[in-house]
Amino acid sequence: MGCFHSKNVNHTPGYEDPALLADETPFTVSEVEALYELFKKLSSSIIDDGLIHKEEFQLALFRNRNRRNLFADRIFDLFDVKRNGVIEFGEFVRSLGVFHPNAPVEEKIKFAFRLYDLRRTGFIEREELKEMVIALLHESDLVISEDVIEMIVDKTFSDADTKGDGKIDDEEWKQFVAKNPSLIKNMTLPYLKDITLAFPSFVLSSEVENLET
Amino acid sequence: TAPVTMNAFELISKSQGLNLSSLFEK
Repeated sequence: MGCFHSKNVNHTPGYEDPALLADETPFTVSEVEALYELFKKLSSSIIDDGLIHKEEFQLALFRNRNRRNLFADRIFDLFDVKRNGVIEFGEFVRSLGVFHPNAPVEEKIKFAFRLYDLRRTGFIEREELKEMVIALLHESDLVISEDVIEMIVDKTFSDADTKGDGKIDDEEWKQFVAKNPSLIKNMTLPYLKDITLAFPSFVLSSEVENLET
Repeated sequence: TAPVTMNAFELISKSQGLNLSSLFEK
């Protein structure tokens, strides 16, 4: 038993104190420690350097390291806050915090907006929406004609772009999500509430005095 | 059938790339 307890645990580069991360996110210290186990697994699946590379992210999502997907790319880019091509532990925890069932809905709405603002202009533009619909169709078995795609995009855009200026801003997006709450359903991962059961952290539990009850 | 009346964002949100639950599968 004692042999598992070590204060000199080798942490990955970019490791951050679980107590600090727990302060900034909806996670408890134990949950952050459990996420560290998941992080170590994901970040060593191809290159064992303690950082999640895009191929490792794709491998975890699709069981295929080479499967490119517009939306997975966007998620990766948003998680990679420093924009250095890899996801560090702190970035991983803070970003996943948005997907926690207890995270504020406003954060989920903002994250989804940034996700769909492909070109980072501060707006979701019609062409971006069309590009995303086409990308979705490519990855599914749905075959829809160009005309119908245009109709779907037009209808959605006119519903969301209430100011009628040809782009959806964050305020319009917020109102649109309020009318269509299912749009951010995928921004909540109920699994995060059970993360300590899935990844019990026997080793790290000795490192932080966990004051949660 | 073609989901003409479907919300485009609703369609997009079904992407497997947005389904992060697979990250937790063992």
